[in-house]
Amino acid sequence: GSNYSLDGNNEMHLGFIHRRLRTHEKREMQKEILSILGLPHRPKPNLSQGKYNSAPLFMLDLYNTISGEEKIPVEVKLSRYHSTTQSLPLATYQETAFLNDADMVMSFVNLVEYDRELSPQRRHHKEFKFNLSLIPDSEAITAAEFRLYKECVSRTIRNETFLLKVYQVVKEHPDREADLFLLDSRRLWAADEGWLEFDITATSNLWVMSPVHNLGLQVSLETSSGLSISSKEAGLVGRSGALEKQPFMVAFFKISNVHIRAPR
Amino acid sequence: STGGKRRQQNRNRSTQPQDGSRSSAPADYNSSDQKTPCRRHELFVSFRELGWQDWIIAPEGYAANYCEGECSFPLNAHMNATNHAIVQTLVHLMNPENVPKPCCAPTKLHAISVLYFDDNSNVILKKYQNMVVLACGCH
Repeated sequence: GSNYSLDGNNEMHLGFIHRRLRTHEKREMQKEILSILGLPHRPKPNLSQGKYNSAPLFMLDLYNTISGEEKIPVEVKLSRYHSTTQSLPLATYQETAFLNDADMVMSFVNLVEYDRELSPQRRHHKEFKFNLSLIPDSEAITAAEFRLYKECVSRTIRNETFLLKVYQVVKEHPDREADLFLLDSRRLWAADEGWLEFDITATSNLWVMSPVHNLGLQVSLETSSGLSISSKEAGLVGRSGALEKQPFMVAFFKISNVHIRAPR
Repeated sequence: STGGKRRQQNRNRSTQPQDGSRSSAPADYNSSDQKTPCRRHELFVSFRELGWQDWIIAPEGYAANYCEGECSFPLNAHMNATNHAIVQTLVHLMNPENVPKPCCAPTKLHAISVLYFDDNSNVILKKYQNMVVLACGCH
């Protein structure tokens, strides 16, 4: 802040000098606050994708839930982007429950996504990968979710349903399908619209403990008659979709030991 | 003290000029004249002023308060001035050089949450316990 006691010694004195900080004072203040926040340096994110896409909006919703302050409700921000006014809040009751118990929440952007247009007899699938190696050590994942946005598919008949399956990639092979482990499956209506969340807590803990096993997730879809279709046909939003509907992953953490601030 | 003496004291007191400084009775443990009452000062740490709004999403900043001054026990409190004076006197008699000066310290602390991007554009929401002083008082 600007009104920091600057008369040299450590004692705080009453007579604050209300003036702007000089450059070196500002740099000292920045170092001090970064050390209190437990950050080695100030992050320099690459925000070419814009500051408010799906993950930051979701996290801002969690932040507002925690701080309970009167902020602009996130839905208002979202409706600015959407023609439809879906009423789904981003953070569901379940996330709020995780939130109360967590010391830290982290969202991860999807690093890779292949829409393998394979020959008809092989199935379409979409791959997602998240880099969990950046988690500060001493953090334990208490819950993790994979979030996908589904738009209403108006082309097909309204009461068509799709079967969506989420797999963990266990082993990859160059010449054939990867070995997969089914994590979750869900029947969706073509007319459904909103966020889908899938619990990947166990998978995320495996990826943290053994990064070599982090081969990502696969999502596949088929119609009620068993025909494999692409996620785009089923209305799932991928990298080419709207920024605020991009798929992402979110993990809730409990700190196993308190961050002790190094004396400066 | 006996009643007579007390009457004497009362007579003395009423004749004394009303000056600001207090007599240096043994219970009076402070020589400093001005008594800064126990107070909480607010410093606002503005992330915007630090030029960090490109990576911190929320909040704009936070109130980093601190406490200063001396405690005074409200007379109707559990530890009232008389008990306090007796305790101080006893401590003084036992160990003259370190008469405890009641500190004024945070007695109620509050967490803040900070929402920010990391170097890889992932978003982190972190709770920092005991960052804001909500109340000051005596320990």
